[in-house]
Amino acid sequence: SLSEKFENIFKKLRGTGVLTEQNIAEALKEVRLALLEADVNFKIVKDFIERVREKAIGQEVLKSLTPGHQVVKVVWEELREMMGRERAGLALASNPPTVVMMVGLQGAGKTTTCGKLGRYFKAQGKRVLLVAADPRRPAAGDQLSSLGHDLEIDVHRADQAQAAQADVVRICQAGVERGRDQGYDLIVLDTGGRLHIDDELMGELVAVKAAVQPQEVLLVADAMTGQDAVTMASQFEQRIGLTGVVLTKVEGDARGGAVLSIRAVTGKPIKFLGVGEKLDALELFHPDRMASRILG
Amino acid sequence: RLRGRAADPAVLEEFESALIASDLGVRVVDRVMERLKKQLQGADGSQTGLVHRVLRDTLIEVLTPAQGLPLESLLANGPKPFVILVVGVNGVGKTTTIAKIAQRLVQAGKVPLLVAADTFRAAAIDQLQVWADRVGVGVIRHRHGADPAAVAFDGVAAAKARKVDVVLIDTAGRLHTKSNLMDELRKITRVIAGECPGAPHEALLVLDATVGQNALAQARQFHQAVGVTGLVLTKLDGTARGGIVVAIAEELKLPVRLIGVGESVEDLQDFDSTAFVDALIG
Ligand SMILES: Nc1nc2c(ncn2[C@@H]2O[C@H](COP(=O)(O)OP(=O)(O)OP(=O)(O)O)[C@@H](O)[C@H]2O)c(=O)[nH]1
Ligand SMILES: Nc1nc2c(ncn2[C@@H]2O[C@H](COP(=O)(O)OP(=O)(O)OP(=O)(O)O)[C@@H](O)[C@H]2O)c(=O)[nH]1
Ligand SMILES: [Mg+2]
Ligand SMILES: [Mg+2]
Repeated sequence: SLSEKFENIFKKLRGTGVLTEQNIAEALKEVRLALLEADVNFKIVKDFIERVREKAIGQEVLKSLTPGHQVVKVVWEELREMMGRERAGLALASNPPTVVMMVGLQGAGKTTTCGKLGRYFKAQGKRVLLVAADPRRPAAGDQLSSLGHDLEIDVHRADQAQAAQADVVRICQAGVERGRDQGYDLIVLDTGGRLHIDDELMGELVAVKAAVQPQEVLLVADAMTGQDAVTMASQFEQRIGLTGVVLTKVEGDARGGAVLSIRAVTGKPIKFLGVGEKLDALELFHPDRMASRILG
Repeated sequence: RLRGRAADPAVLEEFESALIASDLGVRVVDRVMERLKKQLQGADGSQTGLVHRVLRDTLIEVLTPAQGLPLESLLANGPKPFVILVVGVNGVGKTTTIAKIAQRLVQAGKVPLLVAADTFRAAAIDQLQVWADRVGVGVIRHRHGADPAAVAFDGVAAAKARKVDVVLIDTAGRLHTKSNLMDELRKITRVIAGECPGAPHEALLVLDATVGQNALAQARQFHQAVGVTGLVLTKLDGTARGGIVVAIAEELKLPVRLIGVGESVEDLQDFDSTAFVDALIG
């Protein structure tokens, strides 16, 4: 582990008074390696190392800590800072309905997460409407309907005419209108996966957002995402505007450095974690747990 | 005797960053950069064009195990029915890739049969059915929740009876860390082999180009479970480069058969290591 590596690096420094550029250089090398191997974007790593170096240099080595522990402490605090301290989860609007729009790359877990959110809020006594807004992927509407059926949650699907037109804006508008008229507390829009570099499809999301004015726009991202997390997340943030992030497939063994990259470039809170394929596999984000997993 | 000129560290750093950004992984990149510096000894490293050329050659050479036979030659020299098992973690593009391969086979005058062995995920069978109808091929399917090994067995049996050329078996996405699901995959493989000795003739692991270092763990575990014989790298139409295949090529020597470059049924290409390397370093 990183802490153990630090112990070895700093064994020889016991008793020296101050952390110097020299003695923390080796430790910072290990931090860089650990973060890169954890899939944190290399530009984010560079900035992170710089901030840790500035904070650590000149620090008095406290009597109670070894120099190794001290550097770990700085790294840890800096990571916690980056992960954010906002409360995780989703607050529903005081005046219903709350409209939540799910966006992200293909296969990230949006449709499944819609089901999970539905289950989560239904358990709190809320009335939830899921809107099948992906007219492109084969059987996408069937997938959401099947989840809704299992959870006994209503699913709004496009009528024949809308489906034929595949007008996502109209489908979302109709879904939100119905949700509003029929007194739902939460309306979740399941959009189709798309590339952040697809101008037409990103434009479609901008149009949906303008038309239905959601309270939340959540980026659904795969925890195993590599260096591309920065490009992807910054494009979704810049072009669409996000209010939060859901990280999926977290229960695997990916170190999850993508979460740090996504936090760094969007500045938005991680609201939930997907921790399994079943619909009860949804957790609130835990910054400490995530940080220790990234450090490895 | 001619003495080499050192390469500009800024140029080396730029190449190094490009490789890190492409998910090659820091350890692989360090090794590649060491090989590059060795190759540049005695040469004029101040010429950026030369450095680029040597790096390109180095990467192409490292990727040699990844450049294997194309799928068509496997089929041409393989038994009939040629059984392909498609595996991988959740959401990587297995089902869509099967549709693409089926389309390619139909266009080549072959008869594929699809097997809907993902009996777990919502509407997985429906999704494969839609693709089958579009491409014009048959599907062997049971009800949602059925035993996937039973579906795989029926699929292979039907393929033999109908004398089809290729069987494409779609399985549920699963994380390689879930031992019960990996055991299920082992069982599916055993059952297929029981019905058709030698099958699966190709075990394709589908990898998402957006995934980082975890793809190496995926490759190791799936290889251990079913004996992967080929890789498919999907979503290369995005900005991710899938550089992790370099580490997989070095460690597991697995060929990349195909790449996915979009969501339409024709968005499938053969893997070309030269084109792949050019995408990495421009
Ligand atoms: N292991 C695991 N699998 C998940 C999780 N969330 C979603 N999945 C799986 O990931 C795969 C893709 O999920 P979908 O919900 O279809 O993803 P999507 O973003 O809607 O996909 P597109 O609509 O095609 O963009 C499915 O196999 C899901 O069961 C999770 O937290 N853990
Ligand atoms: N851009 C792009 N999208 C792709 C590609 N291949 C698949 N997809 C998309 O990725 C998403 C997931 O594809 P699926 O075929 O359902 O993936 P899967 O591995 O079968 O998913 P599970 O069965 O849920 O594990 C869909 O939205 C596909 O259209 C590709 O090469 N490029
Ligand atoms: Mg979906
Ligand atoms: Mg599938």
